[in-house]
Amino acid sequence: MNIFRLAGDLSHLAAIIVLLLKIWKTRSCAGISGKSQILFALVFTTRYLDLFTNFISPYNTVMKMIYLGCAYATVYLIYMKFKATYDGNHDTFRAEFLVVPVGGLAFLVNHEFSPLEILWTFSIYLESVAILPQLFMISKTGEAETITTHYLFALGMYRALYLINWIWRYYFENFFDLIAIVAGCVQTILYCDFFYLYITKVLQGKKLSLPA
Amino acid sequence: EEPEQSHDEL
Repeated sequence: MNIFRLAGDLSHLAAIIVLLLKIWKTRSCAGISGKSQILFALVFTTRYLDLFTNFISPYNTVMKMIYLGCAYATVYLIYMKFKATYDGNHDTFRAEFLVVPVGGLAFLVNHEFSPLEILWTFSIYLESVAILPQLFMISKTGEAETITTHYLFALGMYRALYLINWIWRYYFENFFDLIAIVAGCVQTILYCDFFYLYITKVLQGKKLSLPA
Repeated sequence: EEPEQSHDEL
């Protein structure tokens, strides 16, 4: 465990909790893509099956359980409790266009052709693109609430910090996982445009809105 | 020989 990875994990946790609190406090999930949240719940479910087979550390187990619990709680709030506020008309990204190719790729390119390993690989690939329905929704409505942009920023920071973590691990632990690194790079690149808008607009106190 | 993947990250 190095400082970049810990900061990345905490940034990820902050993102998840900011989103949950936003929905809970405002009693509304307007502007949030339910599809992205379902994809994240699927990512955690398929990746953390090793909770049953492989113990790594108390930290690892607890964090996995928190991520899983929060992901399902978020999906529950969007599709059940505050369903009336869900912006389904704007959440029109076709999630199957992500899940099907990613599933195929996980079958073809993996470390080991075993069920758990394929599911792990699927989760890594899927995570890298799971935010697309949310970014698509923002580009469609042309704006995002400030708190939603904080959520996205924390989520993007988590990925950027993980990239630094992998550079660190490569040099100091001689560790590298090519699948995770390539997917992590793709995921971070998807956030670049958003990072630019966040820094030039939201941090200057302006609302994030895109030109028509 | 490929090292076994441990997946110790979140």
